[in-house]
Amino acid sequence: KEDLDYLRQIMGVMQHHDAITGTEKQAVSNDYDRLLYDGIIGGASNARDALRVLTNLPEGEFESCLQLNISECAFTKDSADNVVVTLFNPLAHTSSQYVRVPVKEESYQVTDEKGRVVASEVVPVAWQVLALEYRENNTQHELVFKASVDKIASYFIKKVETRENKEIVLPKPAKKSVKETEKNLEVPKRFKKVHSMKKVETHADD
Amino acid sequence: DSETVVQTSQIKLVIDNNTGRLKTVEMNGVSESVDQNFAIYETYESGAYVFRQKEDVDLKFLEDKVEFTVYDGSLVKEVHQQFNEWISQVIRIYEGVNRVEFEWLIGPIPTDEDTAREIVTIFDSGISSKGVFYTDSNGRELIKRVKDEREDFNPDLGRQPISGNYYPVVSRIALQDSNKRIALLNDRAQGGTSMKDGQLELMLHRRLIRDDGYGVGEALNEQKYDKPLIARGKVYLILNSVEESTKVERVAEKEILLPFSVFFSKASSQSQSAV
Repeated sequence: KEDLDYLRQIMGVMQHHDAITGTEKQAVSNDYDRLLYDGIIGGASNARDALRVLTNLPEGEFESCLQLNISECAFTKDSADNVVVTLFNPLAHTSSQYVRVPVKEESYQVTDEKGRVVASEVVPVAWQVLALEYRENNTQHELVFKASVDKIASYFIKKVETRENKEIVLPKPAKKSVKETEKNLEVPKRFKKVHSMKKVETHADD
Repeated sequence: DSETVVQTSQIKLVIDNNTGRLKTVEMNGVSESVDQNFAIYETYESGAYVFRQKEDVDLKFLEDKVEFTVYDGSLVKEVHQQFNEWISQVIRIYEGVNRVEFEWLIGPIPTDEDTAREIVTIFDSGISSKGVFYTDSNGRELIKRVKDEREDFNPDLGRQPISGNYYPVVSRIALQDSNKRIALLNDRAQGGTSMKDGQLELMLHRRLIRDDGYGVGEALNEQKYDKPLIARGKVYLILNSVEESTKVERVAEKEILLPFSVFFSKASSQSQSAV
């Protein structure tokens, strides 16, 4: 309970009206960040212990990636081969949602707990995001798949090497003519650039 | 070739190739013209507590042609748009998901000695809302708002006609006519309004130069590692019939604000045998 009590204390601090609205001084804001981060890390330790009991993964690391919102994850940035993604659904009903995992531009196969292949694709992260000098991570793509979770579910990500395997992962686009499908196969990447983007000059000072 | 169509089995988006911006949305059996853009309030007196635009300066819409790239996958379609050097966006639709996602990226906002900037996104539709719009009350009930009016007193909006119509938007803002309803759901508390019929506005990011004197004692000019912030977030659009929309918005709101918690582990031989 030590970690959870600490998180509770911090959440108590966060009820202050300045923390709610963002009208605290910058130094206080930084301190709130520090406290909240500490609290979340402690809570993640509880979550890890619980998930080791509640899943079939007693040795699982159950790492949280707190910067998934900016397409960063240290756990997957170098390799997303043989990675288990465990999802906890906080809603009181089964929910289907898309999950995005930062990965290198490679081919992956996603399977559910019963070993069934789940449709997935790799999409590029917007280049403006990549240009941010704050980002320490050089992951330029995200693996996207749809997960259906009652309470807890695990999905397995495995790197696949060949283009043939890559095609197996992809669901066949519906309502496409043979001609269109052939045309798509000629495109080396999975995504077709429809409209080219002009390079925008950026300045170091920005 | 004046337009680009991006669609899933449930949603059709039309991008105007001349402007590079969203032009039409079709979903839930409803079609509506929706011009989405970003705009800038230039302010001087604004602070952490108040939004007070310069009285002689109009809202500045981004007029330049937006360069965009479409990524057309089978699960997800994305339109990557660049509005200027420090505002960009990804419009995203997923197969089987009945909402349009706008993932915005703003900053660092340029400022100078006299001018702070507050950035909004504006969705302009043809829905005849007659000055009425709805904002949530801390994610619970929706409260009816009428432009330039208050329920209990006559407001003097002469000097600040826009900020006087701003309301907190914690989870959603919506407007409707007798047939159609358009709702924006956000991922964080923001300010929002509807200054014209059919138009919804959300303030996404602000970088200010003065303290407004109401308590904090600092200008709202957030820094991390001595650099001004770049903010990234999401706004979701749901277009639906008036009868159906509220329940769809409720479900979407829960998924947006209570998403899956994600944990990563290395797959071991043990975990593979568990499969």
